[in-house]
Amino acid sequence: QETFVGDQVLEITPRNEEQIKHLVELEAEEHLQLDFWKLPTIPGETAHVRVPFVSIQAVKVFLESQGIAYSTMIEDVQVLLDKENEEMLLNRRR
Amino acid sequence: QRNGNFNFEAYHTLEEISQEMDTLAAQYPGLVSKVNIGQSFEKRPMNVLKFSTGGDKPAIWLDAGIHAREWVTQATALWTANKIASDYGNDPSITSILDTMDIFLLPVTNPDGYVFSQTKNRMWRKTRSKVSGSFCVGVDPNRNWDAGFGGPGASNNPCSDSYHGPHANSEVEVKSIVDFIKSHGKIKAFITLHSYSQLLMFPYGYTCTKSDNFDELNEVAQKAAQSLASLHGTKYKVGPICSVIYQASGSTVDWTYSQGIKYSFTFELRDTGRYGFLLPASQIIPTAQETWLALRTIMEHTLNHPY
Repeated sequence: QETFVGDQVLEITPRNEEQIKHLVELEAEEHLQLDFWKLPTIPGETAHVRVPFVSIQAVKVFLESQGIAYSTMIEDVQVLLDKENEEMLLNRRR
Repeated sequence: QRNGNFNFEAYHTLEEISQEMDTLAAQYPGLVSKVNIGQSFEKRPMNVLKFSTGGDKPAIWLDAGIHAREWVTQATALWTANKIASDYGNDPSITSILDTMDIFLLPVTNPDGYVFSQTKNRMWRKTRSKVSGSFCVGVDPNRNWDAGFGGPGASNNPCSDSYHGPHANSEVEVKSIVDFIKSHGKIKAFITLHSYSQLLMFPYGYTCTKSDNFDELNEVAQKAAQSLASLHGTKYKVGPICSVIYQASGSTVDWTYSQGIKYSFTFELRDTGRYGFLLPASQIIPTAQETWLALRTIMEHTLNHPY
């Protein structure tokens, strides 16, 4: 089973069309293995992307260098998944 | 919280969902039956619950879980199935809907993806079909419909999560629904359930131009979102897919609308903005309860505005 230890979900708010273009370019970088949960299309609207642990530094550096605002929506995806698994096991026992 | 042995406050395996569908059909034999409309790529059955009081009636279609990882949608669909069955004969609104129309409900639209998300990769969104010439697996089934297929908002890269597939209806899961809808011929409303960030949308997704029925669809959706919000205060954003979230070609409700199904809507259920697809199971029931109010509003409108 694939694990997602250290993966984060970032909430990104592009200010203008140019920043959206930068995010689209970022998405096309296959080696980063980004999983866009909500694509960036409208300035001011949030985009959400799951960033694998190995790509976090590169992505954050890129966002900061382009002046694109972001915050961390999920700190560690695996922590949520572990809770979900525990919940499922508990419910099954019930 | 419970009905028999089934716990609605939990996420379940495909087998458990299938058993619950059988239980429901057995519990309400004069109202509920299980109809097979095809098989998935990996040969899992595509089973629909049919709610019918008999006769050859027009119908409303509901489906959930076309994107495998959105588990709260499959769970909401099953809760909804129980609600429809138990309210018939007790709730005047659902009784009059079912006296005039049938309801078809497909709780797991992408069974292979659902199983894969439960056993191998929780983030899996696509089907599990093999793509010729690529090591990547699967197609985004919500980009695979014959409506602006291959246009903006879908990827031609088989490794992308929004890969549209080699051609429209290439996914057997999509084709099975297409064939069923066409052969039925009297579907009057088509509502598809996704989950992410509280949206209620209608055509178009492949283009940002307004549909001919924009005003009416917007009015119905606004009313449905108000009903939904009345229970727990969950705020939904309402509008055409293209302007509310992003341009997306080949989507389900664009195709159903092109087939003349005027009341075509797509929900993105609550994620609360904190959990994405990983909504805690404790929120299944509140999500289903509030969604039901919106679904009922759309179904009532469909009943009262025959076309």
